[in-house]
Amino acid sequence: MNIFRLTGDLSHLAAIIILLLKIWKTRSCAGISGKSQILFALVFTSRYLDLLTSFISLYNTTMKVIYIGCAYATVYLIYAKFKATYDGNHDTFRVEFLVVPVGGLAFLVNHDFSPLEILWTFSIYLESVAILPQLFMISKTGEAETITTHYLFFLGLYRALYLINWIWRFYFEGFFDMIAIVAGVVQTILYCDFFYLYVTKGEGRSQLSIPT
Amino acid sequence: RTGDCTKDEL
Repeated sequence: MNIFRLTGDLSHLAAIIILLLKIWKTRSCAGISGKSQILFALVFTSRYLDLLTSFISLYNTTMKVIYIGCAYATVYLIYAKFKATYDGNHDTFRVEFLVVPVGGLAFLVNHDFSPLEILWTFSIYLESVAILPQLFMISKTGEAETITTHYLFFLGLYRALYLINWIWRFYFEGFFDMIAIVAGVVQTILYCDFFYLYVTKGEGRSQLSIPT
Repeated sequence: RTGDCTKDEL
């Protein structure tokens, strides 16, 4: 564990908690893409099945349980509890165009053709594009609540910190995982446009307006 | 990773 990975995990945790609290406190999921949240729940489910097979550390297990729990709680709030506030008309990204190619790629490009490894690879590829429905929804509505932009900022920051963590681990431990690194680079690049807007227009505006 | 499936990262 290095400081980049730890702050990355904490940034990820912050994003997940920010979103969950935002929906719970405002009792509304307006502007939130339920599809992205379903994809994240799928990412955590397919990646953390090793919870059942191997114990790495208390930290590892605790964080995985929290991530999975929050992901499903968020999906529940969006599609059940605060269903009336779900903006389905703007959450129209065709997720099958993400899940199917990612599923196929996981079978073609992986480290080991075992079920757990295929599922882990699937989750890595899926996570890199899981935010697209959310970014697409914001581009359609042309705006995002400030709290949602903070959620996206921490979510994007987490994988950027992981990229630094992988540079650190390669340099000091000779460890590197090409699949995770390539997917992580793609994932972070998808946020660049948003990062630019967050930094340049974030201050002093109640709504972040993304040019459609 | 070279086969050592130590998925120690989240």
